[in-house]
Amino acid sequence: QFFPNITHDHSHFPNFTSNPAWEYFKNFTGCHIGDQRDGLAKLKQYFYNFGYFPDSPSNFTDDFDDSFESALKTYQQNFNLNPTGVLDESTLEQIQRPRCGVADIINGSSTMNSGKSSNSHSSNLHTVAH
Amino acid sequence: FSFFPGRPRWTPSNRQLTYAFLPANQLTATVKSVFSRAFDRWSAVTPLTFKETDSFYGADITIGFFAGDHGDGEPFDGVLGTLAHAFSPPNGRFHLDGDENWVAEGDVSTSSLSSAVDLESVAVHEIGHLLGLGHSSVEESIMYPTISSRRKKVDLASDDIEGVQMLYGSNPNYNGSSTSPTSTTRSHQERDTSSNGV
Repeated sequence: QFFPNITHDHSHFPNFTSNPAWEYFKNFTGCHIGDQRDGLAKLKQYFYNFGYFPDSPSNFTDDFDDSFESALKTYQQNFNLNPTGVLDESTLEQIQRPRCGVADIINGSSTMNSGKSSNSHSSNLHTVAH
Repeated sequence: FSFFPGRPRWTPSNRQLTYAFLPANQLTATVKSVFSRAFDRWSAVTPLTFKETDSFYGADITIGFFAGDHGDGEPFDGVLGTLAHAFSPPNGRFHLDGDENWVAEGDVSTSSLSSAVDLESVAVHEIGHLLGLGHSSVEESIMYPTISSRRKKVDLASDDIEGVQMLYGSNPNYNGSSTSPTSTTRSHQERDTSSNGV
């Protein structure tokens, strides 16, 4: 869908909202280790897609466990957020932003912020096609 | 800046790269010119050149808009979310989500659509991947992974330039400053619109 002329009348297009799945993530505000929330497995899938999570998607549960906290902290470091390991507002806001589909960590390799220090996930992160 | 594992890049014998658009997309000249401008930003700072060709299957870089599952194992997800992806050298595939509300011309920040996405901004970012750059944590850089809707961000930052020049060296004509004569104006615009979020 192209809008070459910004002054074009868009009124005949539907009023889109953000991607529903990613919008849903804002329901996890304040979630931290030890919590269990419906749909948290979807957020793990998000982290998996972008290279932060070592587990296979078939193993995802709705538990906020150690490995998810570690992945979350890595993500927060990469995006210059306070690495609290908690799903705070600023982290969820960042997660909901439109982004490039290329993973941030590929084969455990990243020189974003987290890559400058040791990363417990780095030996067994999944490989993505890119 | 970062590189893909193994630091893949186009070989020294292939510095004049060709690109082609998926014929089925039937893109207009206006849309094609957006990609041309995006390529120019990278060639301004490197010895690489980019030339459009009609031969889709003979091109080094292939550009296509696709919706949903398009066969590479990385399906697109509709409006916003994932906008595009590109592969590391020498693969050359550059895919954009056909469901996005792309803006190819004009001031994207004034779009009446909250989900409007600036095509040139995304193109400049993905070309960075095509050349071998990974993502960067430097928020001002082109290779930062996220971009808000209705935001234009097309000028290479020093982080981007340092990264790509580590792979290919510098363009002899590059003067070491901005990649755009209007960068000051654009940076101002970016600050004005960066709080839009999604």
